[in-house]
Amino acid sequence: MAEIGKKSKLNSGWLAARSTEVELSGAQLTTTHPPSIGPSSPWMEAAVPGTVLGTLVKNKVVPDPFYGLQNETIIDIADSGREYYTFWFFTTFQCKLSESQHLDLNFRAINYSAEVYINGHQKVLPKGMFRRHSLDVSDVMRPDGTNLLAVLVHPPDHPGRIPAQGGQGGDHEIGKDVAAQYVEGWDWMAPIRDRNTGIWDEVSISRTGPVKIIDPHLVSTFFDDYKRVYLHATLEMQNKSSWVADCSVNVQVTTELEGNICLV
Amino acid sequence: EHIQSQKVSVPAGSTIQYTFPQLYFYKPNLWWPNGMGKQSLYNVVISIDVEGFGESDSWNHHFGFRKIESDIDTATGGRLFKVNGQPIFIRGGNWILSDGLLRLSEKRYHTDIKFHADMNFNMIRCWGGGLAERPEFYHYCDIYGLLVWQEFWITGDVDGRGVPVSNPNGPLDHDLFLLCARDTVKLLRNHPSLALWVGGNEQVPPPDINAALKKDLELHPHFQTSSEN
Repeated sequence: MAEIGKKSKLNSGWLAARSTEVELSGAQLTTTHPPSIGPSSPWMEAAVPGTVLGTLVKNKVVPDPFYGLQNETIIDIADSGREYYTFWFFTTFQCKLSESQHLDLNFRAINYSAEVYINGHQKVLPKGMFRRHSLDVSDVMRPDGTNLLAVLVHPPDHPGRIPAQGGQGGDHEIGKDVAAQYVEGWDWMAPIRDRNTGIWDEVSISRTGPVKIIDPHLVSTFFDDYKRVYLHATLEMQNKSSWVADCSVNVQVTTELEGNICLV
Repeated sequence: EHIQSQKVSVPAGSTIQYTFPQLYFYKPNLWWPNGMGKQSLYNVVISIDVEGFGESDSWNHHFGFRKIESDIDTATGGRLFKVNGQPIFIRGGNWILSDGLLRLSEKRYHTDIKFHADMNFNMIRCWGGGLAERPEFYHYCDIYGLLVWQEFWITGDVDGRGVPVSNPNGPLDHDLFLLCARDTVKLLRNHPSLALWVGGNEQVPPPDINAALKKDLELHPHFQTSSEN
């Protein structure tokens, strides 16, 4: 459970399954029918942060593509279709909120777009591999503190096709998306079969009171041959409450002298 | 003088931008690239207490006092860098990513970046066809004094070259590209190792994207008065 101002990473306990092998909806997965791993289950342990291909490698469904010519044995998204690499990811997390507290669910990056379901409620995450998403999920927390999260991750819109002769960026279709371009192969890299589809960077939850800090910016200016120096700090403050918040905003700069001894 | 507390009221259901009065430091320890001095880092903590509630949120980040300048040398066409007023001979390594399946562990970042420092490098260039590297990457560049040259996601081979010409106008959704670029800048901008943003690899982004990036990354006039003398 995240303390105020601290984030808790959700980087373990994730399951994943190919979307075409899951008949349940996101609302069902996060309410009445949470998934589990079993002999006849399509679900497997997931790599989060990571990619769909990373999850398949982790579960030995496909070989590691970076050994020998093993990449040649993995079906490319151009041949399999985008649905083949469209995957559900699922996890649970503990959180109970007190009055006036808020919980944000944070994705630092997803490739390429996603639908998020939490305790039966849906949120759609827009496209783009290099953007953060922060969802206020306070209103949909379960009273018992156990929360169910499912994420349906879609591959890039233009995964492209790898020409027989290879080449820099394959057929260049990936360049139509805002995504990494090496994934269609380059002179130093074999094509990545799923084009790096997945929740490829940190997932976390963070708990705040009524006012949240967003993206502080620190800048320094120097004068008199670096003797006189100023630190400029700017931040955004979001008041999520329905009343005017009178705040005390504090900044403190310390330097570690030795071990745990700090100079203020 | 390195603690400050200000009273601010935030209207209901709204977001405001707030700038603290500047904090004064006398001869702080500067952050230097690998081989030029120590990588001195300060810990900056920002917190908010709300009347009637208590602590509402807090944030902390390592911060290094350093001034990085660079410009194109008209004689050679090369880019010259200065850090804290001192010219620096750049010895760099090219970086795309530590693992093609994005198994981007902190341990791997630590090991690889320390290796670059051990090789006596002082800069890593993140190629435009790959990732905008992650905060964990930048953290270790801050620690080991590796300047970072970070490119956005444009390459000549996928955006503008070839027969027929590949994506001459870059990505289809220019607004999305800029949204991602702005978000990435906000994610990484406080790292002292971040030295230079570049539009792409061997290619200038489409004119509207390029103009927007240049405008957004321009030094604010307030900071142009900063000088060593």
